[in-house]
Amino acid sequence: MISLQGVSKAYKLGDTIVPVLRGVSLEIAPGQFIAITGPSGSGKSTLMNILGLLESYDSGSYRFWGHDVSTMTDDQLAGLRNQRIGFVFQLFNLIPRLNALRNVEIPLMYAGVGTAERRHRAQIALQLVGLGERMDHTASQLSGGQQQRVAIARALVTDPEIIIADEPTGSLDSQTSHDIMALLQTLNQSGKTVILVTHEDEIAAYASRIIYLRDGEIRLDHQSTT
Amino acid sequence: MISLQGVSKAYKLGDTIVPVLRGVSLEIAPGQFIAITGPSGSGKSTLMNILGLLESYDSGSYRFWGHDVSTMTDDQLAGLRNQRIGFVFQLFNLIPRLNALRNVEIPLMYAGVGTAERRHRAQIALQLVGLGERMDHTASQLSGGQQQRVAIARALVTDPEIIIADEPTGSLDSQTSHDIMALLQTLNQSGKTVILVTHEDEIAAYASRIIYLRDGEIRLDHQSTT
Ligand SMILES: Nc1ncnc2c1ncn2[C@@H]1O[C@H](COP(=O)(O)OP(=O)(O)OP(=O)(O)O)[C@@H](O)[C@H]1O
Ligand SMILES: Nc1ncnc2c1ncn2[C@@H]1O[C@H](COP(=O)(O)OP(=O)(O)OP(=O)(O)O)[C@@H](O)[C@H]1O
Ligand SMILES: [Mg+2]
Ligand SMILES: [Mg+2]
Repeated sequence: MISLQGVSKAYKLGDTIVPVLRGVSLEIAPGQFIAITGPSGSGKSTLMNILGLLESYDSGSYRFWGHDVSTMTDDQLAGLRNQRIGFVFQLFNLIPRLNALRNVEIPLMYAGVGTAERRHRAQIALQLVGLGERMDHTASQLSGGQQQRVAIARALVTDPEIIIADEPTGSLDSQTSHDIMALLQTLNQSGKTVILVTHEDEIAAYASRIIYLRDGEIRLDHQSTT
Repeated sequence: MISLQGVSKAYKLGDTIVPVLRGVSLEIAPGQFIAITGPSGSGKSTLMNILGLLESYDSGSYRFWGHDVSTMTDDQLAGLRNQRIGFVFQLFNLIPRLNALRNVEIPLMYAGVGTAERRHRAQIALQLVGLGERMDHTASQLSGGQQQRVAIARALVTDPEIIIADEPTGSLDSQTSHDIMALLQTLNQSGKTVILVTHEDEIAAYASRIIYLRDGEIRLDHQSTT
């Protein structure tokens, strides 16, 4: 389903080149539950952004269901992102002045879903993450952990086949974190692919495959067989 | 040093009143190391903002070194914040287009520190949090954990007597988290008061006093005597 071969990426900063990913290769089959871990600055978010079709790469190849992503137009990429991928950003990326409900409705607007269905699905998604009582709060009227949960609800509302979550429990207390992980586990058991970045061993333990990234390279890629 | 008596706060949202803190009382002596923990949405950040003189409260009293905070002018509050308190925000609040060095220099500019000394102190603060190689990156050219560390460096650069840190390790891997906690521990041992919000038991374990907040009330306030 997802095939990365020797993907490299560097940022240019004035005269300096900052290498960030150095020849990353990995294959992801449908229905896998993968945790990506590694030190701060090792390239995890950059890798997630490339997987989520949000950022380009400099060399190597990325094939998505056999199609070379570098040959796709911006519209094709936007369509794929909207229909196939739910992305939870590390820093949430909510629209501050819109309320939680509106923020979660946005991907459904993009997908052309009608008003009544859109509202209903957004309400369900917010209830699933425990925010039924906060739907009318704007993003700036929510706590850190509540904003994170709006970002999760927004990623799930289109019922995507692939969920990419960059640190989805970083701002959550342990009870709420476990509720969110139980939700992701249920979605994974129903067939969805879940790829999550985490710093916490307890959260990584929900996955059946662990990838350890360091200095832009995969140093460990372990699929448990139990 | 800090004395809160029956402090309450509510937000007004259209016709609804959202109570957030309900009669919070606590005394903080100089040199304490306090961890504040509790569920998402329980009022921790609101409490930190009030302690840090960033937000007002509706009823009760807050005395800072014996002075009633509600009688202070905005200028007096701003002066106190700049000179006595270093605040690490849960969502960092960096200036995206300024580089790390400039972001860290800002409190020193406000304090009237000269250019050469300001630059030197900002560089030291960034080195202390492991970002010596990233000083020229803008906030948007940094990873989540790097941005968090810039926010920490900025809070420490004025050498404040009170450090208030809202989830300072939320975006950090465990090695980097322990480096940051060791730094806060050293600062505490040199006499600084450290008040930190955390969801992680391992991080709370560095403190000698734990306060548990739930639904806007202190449910536990425990000072260990070892
Ligand atoms: N400007 C606001 N208007 C209305 N309600 C608000 C506002 N800011 C915060 N709240 C509400 O106040 C409550 C407490 O928020 P606060 O940010 O203090 O929680 P917290 O304990 O820091 O949570 P977290 O662990 O998720 O960061 C939340 O339920 C939140 O929805
Ligand atoms: N736009 C950019 N320009 C230059 N360097 C960048 C840019 N974005 C990221 N970087 C650098 O790339 C490296 C990897 O960043 P990335 O955000 O992928 O790390 P990460 O593993 O997600 O870290 P964290 O755990 O702290 O979130 C970092 O060292 C960062 O400074
Ligand atoms: Mg990251
Ligand atoms: Mg908070």
